[in-house]
Amino acid sequence: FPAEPPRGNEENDAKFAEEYLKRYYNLQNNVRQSRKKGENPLTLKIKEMQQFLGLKVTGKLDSETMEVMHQPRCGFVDAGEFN
Amino acid sequence: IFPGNKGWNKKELTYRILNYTPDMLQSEVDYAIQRAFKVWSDVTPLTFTRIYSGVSDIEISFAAQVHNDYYPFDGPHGTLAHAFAPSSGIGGDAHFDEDETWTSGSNGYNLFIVAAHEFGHSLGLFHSSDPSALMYPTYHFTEPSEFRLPEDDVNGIQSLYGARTAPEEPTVPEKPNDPSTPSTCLPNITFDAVTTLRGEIIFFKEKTFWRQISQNSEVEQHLISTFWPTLPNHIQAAYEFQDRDQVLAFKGAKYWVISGYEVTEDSPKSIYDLGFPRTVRKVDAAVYDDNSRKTYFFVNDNYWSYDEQKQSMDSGFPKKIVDRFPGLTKIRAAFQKDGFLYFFDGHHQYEFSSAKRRVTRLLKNNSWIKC
Repeated sequence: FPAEPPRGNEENDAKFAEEYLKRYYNLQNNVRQSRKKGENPLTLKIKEMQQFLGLKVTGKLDSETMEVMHQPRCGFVDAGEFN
Repeated sequence: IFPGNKGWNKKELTYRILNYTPDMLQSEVDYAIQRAFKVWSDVTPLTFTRIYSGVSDIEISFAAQVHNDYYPFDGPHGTLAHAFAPSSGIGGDAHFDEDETWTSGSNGYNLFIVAAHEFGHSLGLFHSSDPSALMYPTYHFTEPSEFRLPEDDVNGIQSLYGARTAPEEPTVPEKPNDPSTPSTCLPNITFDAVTTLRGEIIFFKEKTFWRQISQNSEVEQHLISTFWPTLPNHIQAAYEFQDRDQVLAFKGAKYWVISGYEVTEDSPKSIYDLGFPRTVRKVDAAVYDDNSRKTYFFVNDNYWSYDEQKQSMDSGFPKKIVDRFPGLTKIRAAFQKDGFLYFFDGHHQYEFSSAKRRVTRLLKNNSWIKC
């Protein structure tokens, strides 16, 4: 079995991104189910993350965004509450 | 900085190393931690004193997975470390993920680099959105001996604690021939960047540059700030593109355009506008090659090819330096002269024929300079 899910698969990318955004951008649980009027919370968090990291703000999990998400990093949250 | 947190209200801080990683010698850990604090004490009035018992301001520990702070680590890779903003209790403490492989070199995660970042948090700095800053959230290896605290981090920490006051204020203006200024005649001289400029050769080193106007003239040495007040010190790469009468000078994720002899008003610009991915945090060297009519950018052991006509990066890059430039693996400075490329790495200079695709001569680093 592969140690990590293969990269470049849309489903895996979405799951990985969701976990990443929960950890560092205070994305709330069940974002896929909580879609109401307006933009998806996941899209908003992707945009927030892209803006913070100086990436092109697309709201999409493009290759550059995924590449940065996969980089090793500091565990301090970039947004949300500070305890 | 952290919202609502103005940092420590004292200048003399203590730290304690609670435990060690088995990945490194204890003396290596001690040294990495000490150096990481020095990064911040060099530019502020802060002092850091190690204590061995009692509770310090900044408690340093290695731990894996759940470790009693509600921020569990996640196994190898991913999150490497975290630290808390200044306050009592857990405030200021820095935790390093023991599931990582820690090192004093580059094979694994360099403890000095990660600790320097975490101590930024311990002192009150939040993450930076400047990709060349130490406080940018993602890890980027830099050779510790070449590490210099980027400007964004200096500005951040000095906004909290002020600048370090020098023991003595200089009474005369700074001159390029001060005793601390490097001399080109030293046999082991290295350069930060080299470029041609309207027929001259410019060698950048720290806050100065040498200007070799012609082969027969004596070299001139100047402060960068005297010639180009808006250009930073410690330029890391530079190249001339004669068709536009421009020199591009690089530092971190920014570059400055010198048009003729003047720095353009829209400088600095972002290297990402040239087509670099965000994983690139600095450029080691750059050169325009007349033979292939391409600009080459060198980053670690990779290179990119840039098309000046299309003003875009060629596809299929980066590639390994050694694949296009046999005999070379890393390039720290480069320039082109009389159809040859000249590459600098450490104390070596290589003359490279782009047409023959091979190194044709090995030269001394200071061979172009008449002292």
